[in-house]
Amino acid sequence: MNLFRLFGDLSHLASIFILLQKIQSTRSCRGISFKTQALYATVFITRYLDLFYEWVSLYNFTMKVFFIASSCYILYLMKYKYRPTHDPSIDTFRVEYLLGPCVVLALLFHYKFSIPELLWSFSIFLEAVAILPQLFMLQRTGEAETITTHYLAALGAYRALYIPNWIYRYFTEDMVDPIAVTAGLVQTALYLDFFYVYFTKVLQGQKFELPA
Amino acid sequence: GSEVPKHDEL
Repeated sequence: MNLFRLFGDLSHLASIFILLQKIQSTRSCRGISFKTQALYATVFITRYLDLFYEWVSLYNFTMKVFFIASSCYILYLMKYKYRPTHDPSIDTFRVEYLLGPCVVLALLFHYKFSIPELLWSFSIFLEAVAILPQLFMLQRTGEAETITTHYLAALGAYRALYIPNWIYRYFTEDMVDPIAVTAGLVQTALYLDFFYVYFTKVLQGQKFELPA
Repeated sequence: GSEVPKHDEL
């Protein structure tokens, strides 16, 4: 464990608490893509199956349980409790265009041809693009509530912090995970546009609005 | 290679 990874994971935790806070305080999931949230739940469930047969650490175990449980809880909130506040007509990204290629990529790139390793690879590729329905929705509506942008910023920071973590691990542990690194770089790159607007507008006290 | 990196990251 190094500080980059620790702060990355804490940022990931923070993003989920911000999202829950957004939903509870506005009593609405307006502006949140159900598709992205469903993809994240899929990512966690397919990746963390090793919970049942592999012990890494108490930290690792607790985080995995938290990410699976919180992502399912968010789906429940969106699908049932705050269902009327979710507008599927703006959440129109076709997720099959993400799922299909991720299945193919997992079949092509994996460390071992076994069910858990294929699912692990699939989850890594899927996580890289899971934010796209959300970013697509943002692009379509052209604006976002400030708290939603904090959620996205925390999520993006988590991914960004994993990059120095990999560099650090390369030098200190001689450890490289090419699949995770490649997918992670792509994932972080997807946030660059968002980060630009976040830093130049939201953090200057303005509303998140995309140029028309 | 056939070596599987340990999946110790989240």
